[in-house]
Amino acid sequence: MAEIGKTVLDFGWIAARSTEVDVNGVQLTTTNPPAISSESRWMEAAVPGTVLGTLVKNKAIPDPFYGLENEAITDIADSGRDYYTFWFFTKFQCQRLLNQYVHLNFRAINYSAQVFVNGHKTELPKGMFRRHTLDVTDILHPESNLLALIVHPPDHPGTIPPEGGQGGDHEIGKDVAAQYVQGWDWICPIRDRNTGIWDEVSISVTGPVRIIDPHLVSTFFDDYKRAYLHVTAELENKSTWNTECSVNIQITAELENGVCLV
Amino acid sequence: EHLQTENVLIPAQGRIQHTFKPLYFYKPELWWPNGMGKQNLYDILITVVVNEFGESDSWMQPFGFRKIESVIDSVTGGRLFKINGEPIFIRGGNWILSDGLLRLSKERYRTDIKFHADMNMNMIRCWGGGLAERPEFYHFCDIYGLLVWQEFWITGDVDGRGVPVSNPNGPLDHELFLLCARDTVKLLRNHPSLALWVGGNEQVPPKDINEALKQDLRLHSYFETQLLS
Repeated sequence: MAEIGKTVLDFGWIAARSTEVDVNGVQLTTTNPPAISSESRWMEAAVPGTVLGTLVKNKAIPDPFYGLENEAITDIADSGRDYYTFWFFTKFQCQRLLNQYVHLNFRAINYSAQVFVNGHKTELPKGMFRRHTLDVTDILHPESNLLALIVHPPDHPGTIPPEGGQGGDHEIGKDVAAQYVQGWDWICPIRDRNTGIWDEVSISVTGPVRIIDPHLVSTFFDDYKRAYLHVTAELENKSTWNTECSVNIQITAELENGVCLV
Repeated sequence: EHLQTENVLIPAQGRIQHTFKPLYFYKPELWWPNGMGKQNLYDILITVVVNEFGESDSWMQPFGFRKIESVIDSVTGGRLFKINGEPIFIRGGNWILSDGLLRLSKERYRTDIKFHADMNMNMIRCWGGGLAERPEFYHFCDIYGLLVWQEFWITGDVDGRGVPVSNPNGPLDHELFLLCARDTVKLLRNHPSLALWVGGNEQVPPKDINEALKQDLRLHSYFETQLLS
């Protein structure tokens, strides 16, 4: 039975270079789920993290921040974007109740991706600094669920001139992404341009109504003796009927020695 | 005085914006930057209970009562800050990110930010060529009293300067930039350590992006009445 709340999916991830995977996302999340074995090219993945982080974790490349080892790592400008386009895969369980809704949340992916859940595909739009929330309620299985993503690097990874410089050849500035990855005067270039699922992945279970992005603002009067807290939140009704609900707000402060003011 | 319940009706498959009646506090414990006082935080818990279903969702966030004022000094051209009415001498450093492979663990954030506090700093500036830092970064800045100057993803070197001039109109997709900016603001806006949004590093964003950011980040007209401070 699923409890209301969020579960972070930060373990059990595996990854493989897309050019070394022969099946598609539907197959990966239905008939051909991948596994690590002596014959497979799949490896333990760093999620959240980057492709380069996964490769370092598996000692497939040297640590780029040790000595001059970064010079030994293939730059995306030389390899092409496909070289750093990676599949990521994991499994998760979520046994929801009637009238419960489940969302799959990505807090940031660099740069674009296609997501597959139990054979269902969703195209994630571009952009390094945006969240993605997918309603997966109707496609979940009561037992194990299969999740796969193919993550693509920024559209304009650019090239690094021999002399280095501020942001390489500046191509990365065409995308909405971190710009330091082409190197700066004090930063070595990041060979995969930080491609990956670089922030939290989670599933959240709610009832018919869910809370979205509350906003808290305080105002002060009389030399800070009086204050007001102004709270606004979006509420989304997932159900197919008009819903009456009560919205509660409670503010607590820990005074001392574990004593709380409610 | 710090517990409130309100009833709402939400249409089928609809989305509403609900504003609570303002909650009154008498002499709240204020949040102060490192070196000026305690970093007092209140836990804000919002829950939704649906008739004939029960608890449907909940949300919790530590929150600090503080007021930040910032103006450009007409004499020196420098930026002045006041926190809770008190002037503060900013001692800060530049932050790119803590790890080039984006291994952004809570423990790494906690250690790095506590180190800044231990150095008696009170502000971290997140450079526009780096990241919009993650909520855990801001959480530890809340805890240790580091104000944050957060820039959007524009740098002079990549957007507007260089030989030849590179990307003078910024990223190709301005709507995407603004969508990311709006989403980032919603992700981070409740942290008391968040002091200032800045359009970019050493360069203003393209005119349409800059205007849109100014428009979206302006003080809501509700807070501009004379009745409110």
